Amino acid sequence: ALKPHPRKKKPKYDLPVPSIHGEVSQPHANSGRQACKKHELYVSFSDLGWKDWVLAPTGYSAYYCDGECLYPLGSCMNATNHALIQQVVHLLKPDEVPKACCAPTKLSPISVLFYDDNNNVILKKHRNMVVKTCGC
Amino acid sequence: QQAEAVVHSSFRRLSGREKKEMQREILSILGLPGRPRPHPPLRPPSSAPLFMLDLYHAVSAEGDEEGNAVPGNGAGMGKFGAADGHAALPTLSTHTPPLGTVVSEADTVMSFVNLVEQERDLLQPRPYWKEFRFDLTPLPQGETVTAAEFRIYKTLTMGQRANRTLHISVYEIQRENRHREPELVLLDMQSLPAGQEGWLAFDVTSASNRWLLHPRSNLGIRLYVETEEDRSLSAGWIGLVGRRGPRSKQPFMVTFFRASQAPCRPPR
Repeated sequence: ALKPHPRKKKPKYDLPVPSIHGEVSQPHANSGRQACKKHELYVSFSDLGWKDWVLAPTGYSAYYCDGECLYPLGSCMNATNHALIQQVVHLLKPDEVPKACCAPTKLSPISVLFYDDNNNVILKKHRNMVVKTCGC
Repeated sequence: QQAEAVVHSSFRRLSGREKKEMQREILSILGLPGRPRPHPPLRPPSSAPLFMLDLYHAVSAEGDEEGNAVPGNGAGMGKFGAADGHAALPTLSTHTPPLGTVVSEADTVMSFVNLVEQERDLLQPRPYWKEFRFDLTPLPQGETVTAAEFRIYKTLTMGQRANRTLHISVYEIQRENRHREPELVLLDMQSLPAGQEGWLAFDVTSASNRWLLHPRSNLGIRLYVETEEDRSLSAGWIGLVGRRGPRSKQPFMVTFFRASQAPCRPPR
């Protein structure tokens, strides 16, 4: 709850100090970097040679965040780790550090239909298993 | 389409090691065993896969709608709310459980191909019957059976009075006796007009529970057909399709499982 003292040593992750009006200074804002955004990497199961093994789905979409966060904690972290740490810092100092934009907002189920070794068909449903939506 | 093409080609641009890592991650997320099916048959029966594909789409659609009722028409549903591709005929029990509860609450659904089929038909003395046996894959870890169905397709046949009522009953073969009839336990029974065509779904939950817990007790099921005057008819003669019928109409069994306790997510 203590207000950070201006003359204090800059924290290791050069946490931007909110200015008097409460806006957060953006060290990377005008460096032309791309803002953090959700990306999709699609893996087709026929590429993996699974076509006559997995009946459905036909592929898997891996979602990930990439790009410069509006509130960068430091460039040494990838977007997801950064989001988790920022989320923790936000919980500790909600007034000073905004919520992380890339934190997953929901876990979704995923199902798969495949043949077992005896040619029986099996449908498996996994609840709360994949991240499809985040704050970006 | 351009954006999709970029996404679709992105995996191919990964290095070999990255592709392997991605493949391992997908196998872990989907809970699939490590390697593809060893030797897929040339022309496997397609009735079960078609049914399961319908189920997959119903379950996936429900997952996206976050808990709404599983879509699909209610009227033609099987006893346990199978998807509409396999609408079953009206059954004796008027009460059909709320649409899809067994399906939407299931964590695993398994369909079993019909391995062995024997019958006593027109060339032998009555009563006529037909037997089916299934190869039940071992029980998935930490899951229990919530429901099981035996599904068989009835086609239209000539020489049948369309409005005549047929009684079809399914029994579990509990013990075989060498020189006498086996010991049978009634599992389910349905009455339908002879002129009806479509999938029939019989509740075999109690039998499948026993088979999965004691695989050796799996002696299969036996099906009888009778008229209202209790006259025995052969299954084939009234149009019930067996293992030699069209691949998309061959009989199969489907079992619904639920995790006994909240499944803990495997550490990744």
